[in-house]
Formats: sequence, structure tokens, C-alpha cells
Amino acid sequence: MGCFHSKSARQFPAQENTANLAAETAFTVSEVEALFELFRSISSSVVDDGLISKEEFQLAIFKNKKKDNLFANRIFDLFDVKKKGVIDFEDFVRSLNVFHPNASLEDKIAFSFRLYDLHNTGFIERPEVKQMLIALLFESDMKLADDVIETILDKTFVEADLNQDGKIDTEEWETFVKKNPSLLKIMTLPYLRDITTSFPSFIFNSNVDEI
Amino acid sequence: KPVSMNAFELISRSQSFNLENLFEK
Repeated sequence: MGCFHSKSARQFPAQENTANLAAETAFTVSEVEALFELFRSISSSVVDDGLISKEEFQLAIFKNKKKDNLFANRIFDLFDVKKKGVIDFEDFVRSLNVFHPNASLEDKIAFSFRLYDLHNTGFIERPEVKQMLIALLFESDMKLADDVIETILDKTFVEADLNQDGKIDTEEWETFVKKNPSLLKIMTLPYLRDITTSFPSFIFNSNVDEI
Repeated sequence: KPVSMNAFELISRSQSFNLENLFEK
């Protein structure tokens, strides 16, 4: 009250927005409201403007360590649905929806494909996979000789690149992940089932009557 | 052993993909 910033940064989403998001995702209205508590905490960690910046996203993933990281950047870019350089609440809910245990396998496969298609070419290409492998080795302080990395890439592309054109298309990716379901483990966050228990304070800010 | 895994098995082990961190207060 009395603060001209309070509307955008702090106000709970309008009832109809919450209801729409719940209708179009796997979340209930209460869960969308609980997600708003999480969103509010992340989006106010650096600047309390009701939007998640890349810096705030990285802080949330890596806690206190400031880290510029290929994978975190990629996830941020995919969450930034409207390509505004920030994540708004709607982007946040719709993106997390793919990670819901009840989200469809097709959505999880499609999102994971886009995650690895670093340059948005519509294909997962060998240089992209090599770039990600090198980033992973750097991040985890693991060292592998270049010929070992090439061997891993050879093996992966023999298995995944069925028409052997040097890149993995969406159909090849679908076949590959169905044969290797563990690859989709990162696409499900069991935590999302219990979001209202984790952020019970949503009850005090709720716009809906029947919780 | 890393060599016995495919590239995506390795990449998906990146800590940065662990979005559960988002929920830790």
C-alpha cells in the first residue's frame, strides 16, 4: 500500500488469469497460487519487479554462487516463452507444467529436444552435443581426452541418428528417448505434486473461495 | 564409466538441469 511499485511486483494474479492457467495446465487453481509464492520469491531476489531475470534464475538454481552456465542459460531461454529477456508468471507456470508428473510424454520429449537443439535449427547436431559435453566436463571437473569425447559422440550418433545424416531430428529423438527413458528423468519434477504443501502461505493471498 | 554412456546420459547429469533447486527456500 502506498508504493507505486506494489501492483506489478506483489499483487496476486487476477482470479481469471489463475483460473485460465489452471484450466490450460496440469495445475489446480490452488497450485497456480502456490507457484505464485515461489515465483514471487525468485522474482524479488535481485529486483522486486515481478519478473524473473536471468540473474535471478541462476541465483535460484545455483543458490549463492553466481554462475554463468550453458545449461542454465538454455533452460532460461526456453522458459522465456515470449522472448522478452525475462520470465513472467505465465511463462513460469506454462514451462513448469511440462515438468509436472502428469504432463504428457509428448510434451516432455518435445521440450527435451528443444533443450538440446542449442541453436534452434530444428535438429540436434553433433557440434552442439560436443559443446554440451565439454560444458558438462568443465562444470563437473571431469577430464576426458578429445578422442574419448569423439568415441562417445560416435556411439551416441550411431544409436540416435538413424538415417546417419549427422544430426538428430525430432522423430529420431522420440525413438531414441523411448529406448532410453532415463534421459527423460530430468523432465519430471515430483516436487510439483506437493507445491501447495511447500508454499502454504498462498492461502492468505488467495483470490478463490474454494481451496 | 562415462565412456559406456551415451552423450545425453552424461549431459543430463548436469547439476544445472536439476530444477529441484528452484524449490529450495
